[in-house]
Amino acid sequence: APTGHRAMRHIHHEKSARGYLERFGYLSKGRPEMANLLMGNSVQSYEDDFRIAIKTLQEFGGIAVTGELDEATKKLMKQKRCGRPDREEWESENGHRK
Amino acid sequence: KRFAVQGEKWKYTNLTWSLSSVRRPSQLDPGETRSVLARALDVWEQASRLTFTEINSEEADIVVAFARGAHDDAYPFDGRGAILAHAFFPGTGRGGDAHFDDDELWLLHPKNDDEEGTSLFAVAAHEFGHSLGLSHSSVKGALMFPWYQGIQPNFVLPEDDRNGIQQMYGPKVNNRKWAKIPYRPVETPPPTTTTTTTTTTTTRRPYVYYPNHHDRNYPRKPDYIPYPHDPSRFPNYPRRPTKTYPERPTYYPTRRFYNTSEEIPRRRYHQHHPRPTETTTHAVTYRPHYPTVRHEYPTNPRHNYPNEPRRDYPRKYYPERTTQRPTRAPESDKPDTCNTSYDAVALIRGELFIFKNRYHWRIGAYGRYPDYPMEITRMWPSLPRNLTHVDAVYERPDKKIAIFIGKELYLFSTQTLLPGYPRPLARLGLPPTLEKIDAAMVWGYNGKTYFYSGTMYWKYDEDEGRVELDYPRSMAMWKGVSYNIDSVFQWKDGKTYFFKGKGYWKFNDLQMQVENEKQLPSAQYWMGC
Repeated sequence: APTGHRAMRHIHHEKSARGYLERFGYLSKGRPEMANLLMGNSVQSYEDDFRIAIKTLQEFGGIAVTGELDEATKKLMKQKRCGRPDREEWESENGHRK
Repeated sequence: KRFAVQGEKWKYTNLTWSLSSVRRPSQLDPGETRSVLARALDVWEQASRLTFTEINSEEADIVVAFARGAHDDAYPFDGRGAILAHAFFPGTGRGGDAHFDDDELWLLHPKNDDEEGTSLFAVAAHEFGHSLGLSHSSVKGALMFPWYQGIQPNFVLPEDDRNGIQQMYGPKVNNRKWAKIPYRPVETPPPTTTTTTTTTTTTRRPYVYYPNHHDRNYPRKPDYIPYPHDPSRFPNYPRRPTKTYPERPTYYPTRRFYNTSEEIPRRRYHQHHPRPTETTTHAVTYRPHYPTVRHEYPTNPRHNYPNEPRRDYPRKYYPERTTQRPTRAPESDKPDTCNTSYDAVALIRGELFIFKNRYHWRIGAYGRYPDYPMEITRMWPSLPRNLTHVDAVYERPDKKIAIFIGKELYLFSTQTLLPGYPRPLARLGLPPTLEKIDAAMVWGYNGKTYFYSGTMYWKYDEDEGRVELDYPRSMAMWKGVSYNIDSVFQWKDGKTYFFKGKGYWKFNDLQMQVENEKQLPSAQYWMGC
């Protein structure tokens, strides 16, 4: 298990990465409901979604696809870029996907 | 891996653009900036049938603006570095506009890639791709690649981007296949000739199930029917009454002998016990063998003359007013019913309420109620006395009435202000910098509550008491509706109506776009003008 400081930094990196992925359309916003968390059902899928989003970002950015928040991925997230989301698929208010 | 066409595109190929005069770059020369932007547009012009004309207007198709931090859209900038700019897909209003982060170090003529700063030409060419309807491409080296790549001398539009723009608007060469995309007609002034025209009104009024309120005979109680006339529906009628009432006793003017005390007609005390002499008590004079006199003023035998009234008489039934009656403001700002815009429109308890300035109209099944417009504070007295207007009103699913005024929310149970209100908008999860709400409604399509303000809207969770995550979103979702609307509500016909100025749009909930591109006049349909 990682030590205290490294664990905190890891959590901080993951939080900011999650915000980045949500901002640019790789992850949907919001956390799973508490009831599902207690059931233990969506924790695994929550982390799976994150891993898949990282992979999608790495593929889109043309870097090695590892699924991990490695140095190359962090460097890609810090690069200058356009503010529009990369993935424009969204759900309109009447439930139809666009 | 390839370009991505977003789906929305311009209907015409001759587009206009301008550099915003309000949000100009703070560190760059405007003239040189315009020159760089024109070069960036020329990149797309050379590869497609599009043409770009610069105009000096904020109403151009593509308006370029420079801004810092949060700038009234859902995509705030983050200072120098990271996010450089963003643009909106083709559409009305803000559609097509491009925003650049004014905190960045923009280079108008970069010498090489190692130079610190960001090439305005490279970023502008990318953003204009969004303005034309292209999304991000995963091809490294493509202009629509989301990460900044700098620009090479003698720049040529990459093949991936060329394929994308030509798929949407056609190549530069004169090809009959692409002749279907029209050229936007230039507006010309109408000819000055007098002609007689006949117009037919196709305004549809709301269907009224009862006679119009101008008919004095209505509303009225139904005509009295003593018993049902249709024996087929009411077989027990007509029939004799089930109960017979005893005959009421009559007053006998002469004395008689009675068997029981119940038959004795009742008389007043003084009639059974006449006083031997004239007596006046409690403003009543009894005199034997004369009718009783009820005086207008009580008399006091200690006064100098008979029937002198008491000093505390005459007196009014109600005491004199000791407090001052509150003065009402003059009604000089009463709006014209048939020629005005609306501040808010809401369906409350099945009746339509329209708000403007300090007044409101109430429209029921019989049409407009008489004596309206009436001051809002007469219906909701707990609102501030110095109220000038309301921003938005809607009836919540729990039948409470929410009224937005500035940065506060007032919640009423019919006419009573609930404890804990007014509340600031920030308590609902809205941004603290939000000055006001333009409109609010419960959308019947999904039963959710929506708040609209400026170019954004939020979805509000009535159970949580806060707006949902992933909001605000752009008003462009509601296709065809302008920004900064006045009001919105869902009418009994199940359609959603957006109001702005003196007109309204009818919205199709399934297609998520307006049914009429041009606004229809509100007064004729809603006020019965």
